[in-house]
Amino acid sequence: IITVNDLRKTYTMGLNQVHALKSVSVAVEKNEYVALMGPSGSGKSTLMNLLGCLDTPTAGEYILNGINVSTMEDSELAEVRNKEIGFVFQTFNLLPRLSALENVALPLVYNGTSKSKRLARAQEVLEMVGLGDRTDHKPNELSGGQRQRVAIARALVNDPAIILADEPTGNLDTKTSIEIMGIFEEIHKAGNTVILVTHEPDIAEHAHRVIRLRDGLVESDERNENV
Amino acid sequence: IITVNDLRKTYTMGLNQVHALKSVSVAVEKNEYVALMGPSGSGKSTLMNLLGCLDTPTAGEYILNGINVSTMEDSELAEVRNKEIGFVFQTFNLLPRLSALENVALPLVYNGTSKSKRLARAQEVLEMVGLGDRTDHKPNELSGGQRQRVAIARALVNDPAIILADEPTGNLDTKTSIEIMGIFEEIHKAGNTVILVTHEPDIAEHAHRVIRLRDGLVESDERNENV
Ligand SMILES: Nc1ncnc2c1ncn2[C@@H]1O[C@H](COP(=O)(O)OP(=O)(O)OP(=O)(O)O)[C@@H](O)[C@H]1O
Ligand SMILES: Nc1ncnc2c1ncn2[C@@H]1O[C@H](COP(=O)(O)OP(=O)(O)OP(=O)(O)O)[C@@H](O)[C@H]1O
Ligand SMILES: [Mg+2]
Ligand SMILES: [Mg+2]
Repeated sequence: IITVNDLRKTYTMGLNQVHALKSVSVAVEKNEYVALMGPSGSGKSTLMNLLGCLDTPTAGEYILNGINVSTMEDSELAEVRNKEIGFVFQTFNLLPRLSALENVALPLVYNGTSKSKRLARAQEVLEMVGLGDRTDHKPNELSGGQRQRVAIARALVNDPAIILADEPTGNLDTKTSIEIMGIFEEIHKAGNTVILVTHEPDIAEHAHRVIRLRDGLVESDERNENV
Repeated sequence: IITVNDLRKTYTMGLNQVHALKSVSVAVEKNEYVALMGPSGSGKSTLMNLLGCLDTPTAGEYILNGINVSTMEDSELAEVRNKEIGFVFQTFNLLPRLSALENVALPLVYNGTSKSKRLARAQEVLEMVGLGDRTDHKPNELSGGQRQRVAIARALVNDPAIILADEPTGNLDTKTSIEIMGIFEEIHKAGNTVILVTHEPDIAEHAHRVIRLRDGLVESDERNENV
């Protein structure tokens, strides 16, 4: 479902170049469950942003569902981002003036769902992540872990085929993490593809495959024997 | 060094009241090393913000270094916040238009340190957290774990007597977490007081005492037997 070949991302800062991804080649099948790990600064979020069509590579190709992403029109890309992919950002990226409910309903606004259906669906997903009593709070009226769960709920609201979650449990206590991992398990069992960045081995244990990055390169790519 | 008696914090939202802290009474001695734990939404950041003089309680008293904080003048409070307390925010709170170096040097601007001394000290602390080669990057040109480390460096730059760190390793891989915990160990050995919020038991292991919150109340407060 996802193939990247010799993917590169370089940032230019004045006279310096930062090679965030030097060359990444990876193939992910439909319905795989992949954990992406590696040191701070090794390129995980950069790779996730490219996979989520939120950014374009400096070089290399990205083939999603058989289509070369660089050949897609902007409108086509927007539709893929909205319907096919659910993205949980490492820094949440919630809109500060909207309530939790409105933030979660936003992807449904873009695909033309009726207002009552949007709010009902957003309510449902917020209850799933344990925030049924916080729907009217704005992001600055929520705890760190609650904001993280709103970001997760927003990624799930459109029932996407591919979940890209960048450190989804970084701000969660053990019990809440287990509940969130349970949700990802169900999404995976339903036939969807899950790629999550984590630095916690306990979280990576849930995945079938672990890809490790180091300095913008794939250091290892292994089946998880225990699953 | 820190005493709170029947501390309360209530947020009012329209007709609703959210009791973030219902009643917290705790005493922390000089040179203690405390881990603050508890479920997402239990009041940890709220308590940290009160201890860091970043917010005022709805009721109860906070005595810092023998002085009742509610009796302090604004200028006195600002001086305490700048010189006595180093605060690592759960959501980093870096200034987006300043480089990492400028962000870290900011507390030194407020206490009148000369420019060359500020930049030298900021450079020193950034090297300590492994970011010597990222000093000119702005926050949006840094990875999540790098931003977290800039926030940590900024909290340390003034050599404060009290470190309040709200989930300082949430975005860090294991190796980098160990390096950061090593820094906190040294700060503690130097005679300072460290209070850190974490949801990771491995991180809490470094502390001498673990205070657990649940629903805005202290659920348990115990010595760490293994240390
Ligand atoms: N400004 C606010 N208005 C209303 N409610 C708030 C506000 N800030 C926080 N809260 C609520 O107060 C409670 C405690 O929040 P707090 O940020 O202290 O939790 P926490 O223990 O730090 O959680 P986490 O582990 O998720 O960071 C939460 O339930 C939150 O929804
Ligand atoms: N806009 C940018 N300009 C310059 N350098 C950047 C930019 N964005 C990221 N970088 C650099 O690219 C490298 C990879 O960043 P990335 O965010 O992908 O790391 P990461 O693996 O997600 O790290 P973490 O675990 O800390 O979140 C980092 O060293 C970072 O400093
Ligand atoms: Mg990242
Ligand atoms: Mg918090």
